[in-house]
Amino acid sequence: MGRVIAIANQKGGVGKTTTAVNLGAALADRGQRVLLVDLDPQCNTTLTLLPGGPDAGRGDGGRSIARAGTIYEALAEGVALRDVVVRLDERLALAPASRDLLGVERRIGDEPGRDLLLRDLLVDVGEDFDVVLLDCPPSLGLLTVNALAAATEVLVPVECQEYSYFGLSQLLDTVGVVRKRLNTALRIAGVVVNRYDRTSPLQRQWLDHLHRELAGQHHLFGTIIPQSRRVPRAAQARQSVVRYDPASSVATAYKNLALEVGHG
Amino acid sequence: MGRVIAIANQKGGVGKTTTAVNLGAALADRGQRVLLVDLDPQCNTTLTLLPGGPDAGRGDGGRSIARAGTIYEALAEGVALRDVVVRLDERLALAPASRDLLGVERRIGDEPGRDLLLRDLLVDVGEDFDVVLLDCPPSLGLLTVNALAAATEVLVPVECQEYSYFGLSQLLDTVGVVRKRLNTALRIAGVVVNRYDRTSPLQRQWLDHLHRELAGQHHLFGTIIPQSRRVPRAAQARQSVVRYDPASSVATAYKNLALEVGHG
Ligand SMILES: Nc1ncnc2c1ncn2[C@@H]1O[C@H](COP(=O)(O)OP(=O)(O)OP(=O)(O)O)[C@@H](O)[C@H]1O
Ligand SMILES: Nc1ncnc2c1ncn2[C@@H]1O[C@H](COP(=O)(O)OP(=O)(O)OP(=O)(O)O)[C@@H](O)[C@H]1O
Ligand SMILES: [Mg+2]
Ligand SMILES: [Mg+2]
Repeated sequence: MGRVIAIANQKGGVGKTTTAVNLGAALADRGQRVLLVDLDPQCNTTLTLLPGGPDAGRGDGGRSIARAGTIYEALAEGVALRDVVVRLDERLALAPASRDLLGVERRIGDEPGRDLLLRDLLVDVGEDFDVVLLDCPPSLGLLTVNALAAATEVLVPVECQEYSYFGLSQLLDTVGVVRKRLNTALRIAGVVVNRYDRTSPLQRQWLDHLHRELAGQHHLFGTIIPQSRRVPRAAQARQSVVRYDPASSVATAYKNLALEVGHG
Repeated sequence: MGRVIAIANQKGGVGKTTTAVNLGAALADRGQRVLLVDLDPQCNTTLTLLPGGPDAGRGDGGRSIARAGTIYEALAEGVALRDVVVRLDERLALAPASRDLLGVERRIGDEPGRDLLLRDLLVDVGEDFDVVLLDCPPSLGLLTVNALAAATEVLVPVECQEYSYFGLSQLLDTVGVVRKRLNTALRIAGVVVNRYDRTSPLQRQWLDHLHRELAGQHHLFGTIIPQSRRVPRAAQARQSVVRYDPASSVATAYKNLALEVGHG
């Protein structure tokens, strides 16, 4: 099994999905075989990359025809992960989410070892991929715990704003608990700044603050992802920004991030 | 009991906290007695408005000295809501959150009527406030369900981007279920566009799309909240933007929203 990177932060809207989609594409472009796993009931990675989106193949009564087709069935109904993976191109594949994930905690909440279901699912595809990226929902609930328990490392997107900074200590506490009880090998790949606006004095202050606070304890990636209108445009065009506008500064930033992550 | 407005959207980062803080201040400035309730374990409303933030009064061992002091104790330990409310100024008060909320689902998950705990807590302060605003976390779990069950109406901040649009139908489904089973009076006050950048063609397209999709079914507030650097600056200064820079276009937008909500 290669690297499994959970992209997590309970702070909403910091760019977990955007990081999963674009880092995934950039790693694939560097020759890595990449699997994206969408663990968010909002299905945003699936909406962006799965042809036809989360509702593709929905048959009568709303039940998906390709019922074997999402991470929900793999977690809650014993379907093998290999049977839900959709190949997007030569080196990029996706295990899509569905809205049913909203009910997964109720469904598997009392299952013994419920925190380790994803870890065991990933064994099934271990040989097929070099890197697995897990897009987490904005919470520290069962789905994120499953991701942390299955991961070799966690990557934390943040914005340079106090709210996303405040939540960092809560997230790191949870990572510590998961490492102690469920996954001793879990390490923190690092924190990556997203939506950075270098003309904002406030953001510069927070960037300095992050450098000081993390110094010596956790890695802060050198690559900073800029705020760029191309990001929502690319998502609208159902593409990563790395494919949508490869020469743009934000695409270049993701390629640099892939380089940094590649050497991790 | 006056109006209880749940500010909810499971999409992360759309501006639930920013709306709670600023709409609250604008309603108070119009003479309404306002209670803000922070239901998010991230404590962002509390971080912004409580003097000293969520960790204020933390004694030895991290347990808060003013233990009666947060919504966690009210929900999970039977403390009366009146004993956790902090008066911020003449017409604005806050029931602060604490990080302990992270464990509240485990703590009260098996309590009979667990979805209605907040509704019953609010009865205690019903006579003291004209409007209660509930800042929800980015999920549709127990805390948000408690908010919807306690609310007279729900206000949904969205950004003009596909991800936040896609989640709208999931949220409205949940509202429908809560209305049927827990709170027949729950109505949708409306959807409010936040972080709007009128120079972005993509956002204009989504605004048009929202108008068309919601037409005749749900109310879309006429007031649109612009993207503005003053918002994170005000939060940094521990103030609402309505107090921080009252003449700014974003402060004016919140005053207009308060007018619209006031006539709701
Ligand atoms: N670098 C960027 N430049 C411009 N917009 C961005 C950037 N990164 C993210 N966004 C936008 O910010 C919003 C939030 O990003 P995204 O949905 O990826 O965050 P998230 O952390 O996955 O959110 P959630 O917490 O809901 O899962 C989206 O509308 C996205 O298009
Ligand atoms: N109108 C605005 N102009 C500029 N920035 C804004 C605006 N509204 C919100 N923001 C910024 O966007 C970020 C997300 O806003 P906020 O935290 O209020 O959203 P939220 O929905 O409460 O997030 P969460 O889902 O994590 O609870 C914050 O950094 C905030 O400062
Ligand atoms: Mg996401
Ligand atoms: Mg919030």
